[in-house]
This record gives sequence, C-alpha cells and structure tokens, in this order.
Amino acid sequence: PVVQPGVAGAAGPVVPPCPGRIRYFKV
Amino acid sequence: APHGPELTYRQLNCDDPETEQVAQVAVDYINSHLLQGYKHTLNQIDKVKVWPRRPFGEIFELEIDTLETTCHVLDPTPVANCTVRQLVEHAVEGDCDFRVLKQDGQFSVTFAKCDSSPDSAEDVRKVCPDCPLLAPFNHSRVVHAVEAALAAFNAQSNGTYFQLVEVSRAQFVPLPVSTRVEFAVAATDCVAKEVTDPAKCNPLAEKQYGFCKATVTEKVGQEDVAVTCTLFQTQPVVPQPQPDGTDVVVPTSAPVDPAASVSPPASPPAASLVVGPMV
Repeated sequence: PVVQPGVAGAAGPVVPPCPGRIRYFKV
Repeated sequence: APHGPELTYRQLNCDDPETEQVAQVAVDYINSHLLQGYKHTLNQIDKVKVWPRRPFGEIFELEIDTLETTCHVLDPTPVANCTVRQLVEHAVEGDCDFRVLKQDGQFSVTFAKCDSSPDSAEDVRKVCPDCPLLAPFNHSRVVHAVEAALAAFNAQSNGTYFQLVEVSRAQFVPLPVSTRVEFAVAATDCVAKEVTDPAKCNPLAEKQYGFCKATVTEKVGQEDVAVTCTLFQTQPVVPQPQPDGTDVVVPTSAPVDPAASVSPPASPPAASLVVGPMV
C-alpha cells in the first residue's frame, strides 16, 4: 500500500506579511 | 569589491514593531520637511525589505501610504494629536518610498520620495454625493474668497497686519452657494489699521504664523464673509553658532520644523490663540 506523507505545519490561515494593516481607510 | 556571498535582503512583516518604528521615522521626516500644506500620518505600510549594509548597519527599504491630517505644517500641534482628513472632506493620500539606515540603534533617512494625490471625485461621490470637492487654488472664486477673508480678518485687527503665506485648501459648496478656503498667514511689521500698501509690509523676524478657515457665501448683490483664524505661538529668533565661537542672532529659517522651533518646556505652554469667528 502507498501511504501519503503527512503535511506538517498547515494549522491556521497564513497571514501575508505585507501590505500591513490599514489604520484609517483606503483611498 | 571582494568576492563573497551575494547580498540578500531580509523579509520583515509589514506590521512588525521594528517596521512600524522605521515607518514612524519616515513619517516624522515627512512632517519635518514639509514646507506647505498639511501634516501627514501613517496609514499603511505597503512593503519592507531589510538589506545588510557594509561595513555596518542595515538599510530598510520601505513603501508607505500616508493620509493628510487637518493640521497645517505651521501648526505646532504634534501630528499624533491631529485629526485625519475624512473621505467626505475629500481626503488626500501620500505615497512614499523611503530608505532608512539603522546603525548602532539610530535611524537616519538616506532617501525619500513622496507623491500626494486627492481621492478621486468618483470615490468621494460614492460616500457622499453632495459633498464639496477640492477646487484649484488659482480659480477666481478661490482667489477672491481668500482676499475677502484676509481683508475681513485684518479689518477686525487692532494690531499687526497679517499677510498671506499660502492657500492650502479650497472647496466649492453647492448649497448655499459658497466658497470654503483654508490658508496660512504671517504677522508683519505693519499695523493693520494703517496699511495702505500691503506689498510694503514685511514678515517679522520673530515669526508668527496663523491658520485661517473662511467661508464666503454668495448672496443677491452681496456676500457674507466668515473667517476664523488660529494664531500660533511666535517662533523665537534663535542664535546660530558661528565658526569663531560667537553667536549671531538671525531669524529662524523657513517653516521646516515649526514643532521643533517652539519654546522649550520651561516656557509657557504652546497654547494657540483662537481669534474669531468674525463675520
């Protein structure tokens, strides 16, 4: 039998490092 | 250059505290170098790359978005206490590229380039169909509104004659039909009640700036002028160190950093004097 290797570290959603948060509003 | 491993940058999160620290250095740089218009505040960090710098330090390559506040650059109010210009007021954003050197824990700006642009008319209309849009400063209605407002302000003055420094904002209001303007003024060596030729008045060595908001409303056969000016604390004439060790008193230079040139904390608080409104 062929066994699929486990996928490590796929826990939560990945937050893109950039761009950062908007402090007020986007123009 | 000696052979070695290629320089590669380090990717930092845009919301990392270190990135935010560098972005704040960039925003402070903007506000201390603006010569006209309004102070800006940080809105978003778009990109950041950190390059190693030979022989020491790191270079932060940064792209940031800023937003215009309602504080004029001549206003000594710290930008942290300034209100961001809202979308319904026709917001203005800044788009900036910076390179900031970090060495021995100290930051210094090595490159800065900013462009500012108002929000599009379409976007303003989406959030507020009837809101007034920004108007060009050289429009005859704007020029007239500023002249009428400054004349009204000086007519009420028992002291110094104030002259125009710059027009910083103008909008046409549809109803009632009126022109809203904002402009900076400076105290001169003339007495307001005695001025015959304003061109002969000179700004004082001890600079005193003010910021005015006015609305000129068109009426049948006449107009109403409402103007409110805030006068800022005078900027003292500071002694400049000379090569031979003597100090020479010269006027403070153009408004590079008004916040930095107000009196030290031992002086009376930098309270602004609000004058008006006068109709």
